[in-house]
Amino acid sequence: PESADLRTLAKHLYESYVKYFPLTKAKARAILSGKTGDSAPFVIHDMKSLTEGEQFINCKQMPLPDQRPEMGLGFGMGQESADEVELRFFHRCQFRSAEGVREVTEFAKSIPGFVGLDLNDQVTLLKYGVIEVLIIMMAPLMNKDGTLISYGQIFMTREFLKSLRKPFCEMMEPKFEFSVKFNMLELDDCDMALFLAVIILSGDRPGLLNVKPIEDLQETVLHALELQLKMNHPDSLQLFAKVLQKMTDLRQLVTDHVHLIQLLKKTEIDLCLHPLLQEIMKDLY
Amino acid sequence: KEKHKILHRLLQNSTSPVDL
Repeated sequence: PESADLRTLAKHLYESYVKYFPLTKAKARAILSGKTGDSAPFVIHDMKSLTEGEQFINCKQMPLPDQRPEMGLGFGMGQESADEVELRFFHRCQFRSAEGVREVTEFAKSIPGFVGLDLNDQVTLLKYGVIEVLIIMMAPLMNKDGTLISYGQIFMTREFLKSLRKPFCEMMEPKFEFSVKFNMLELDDCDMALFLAVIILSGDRPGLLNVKPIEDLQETVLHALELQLKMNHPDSLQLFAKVLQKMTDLRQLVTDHVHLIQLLKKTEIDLCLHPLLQEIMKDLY
Repeated sequence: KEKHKILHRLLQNSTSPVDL
């Protein structure tokens, strides 16, 4: 009966994962391997294709993060500098990240027992967990050559991201290095759903008021993840341990990411950080 | 609580992308 409960929990978390995250690993891998019936994603590999990619997305009514009329949309203007295009791209990434935070919050609320926790602890778990979750969610969208963005409609090359000016060029490379290794574990969407819940329910986040109920919840999800990995990957030795080890790498990735954002805030005059992301990153590490 | 206004709001209600 106990393992039946753990299977029910796995199924529940998988269902909410599919409900709240629009681009699953299964869909992303199908796009990356050209196995969808739809057309291939638009490829961004230089500044010109970046501007064209923006046009492609605007045609599909994606809201712009900054709609000041004097900024224009950059079409056919010619005089717009690469700096401006890069900054606008960064703003779009922030807008998407804020939307990602909303998705992760809804997923967290669907974890049995989460909304029963002290509200301040729910905030702390999200504040510390959400960037880790967003980085894990990026992995299925990436391969060694680039990443899907805009819900899989666009593929942006790793070389292009490396060619941006400092420190933008340093933002994604560590995530590619992590993702290429993480993808070798070959987790599927159900494995991912359980792993994300384990990350969110970390009882060692700074400032938690009531650790015990969080640890109890995490323990149950850990059992469900262990069982899931044994059943789904019977030939993959020590997979459970390997997956858990990734949590250490994740914390370092987040620390480095937050430091880069803080550096950006100092060096880029025109940079405005999304209020939700500001809230999360303030006094984080 | 004031420091994490938006997170509180997201936790207590569903917020549409437009509100963000």
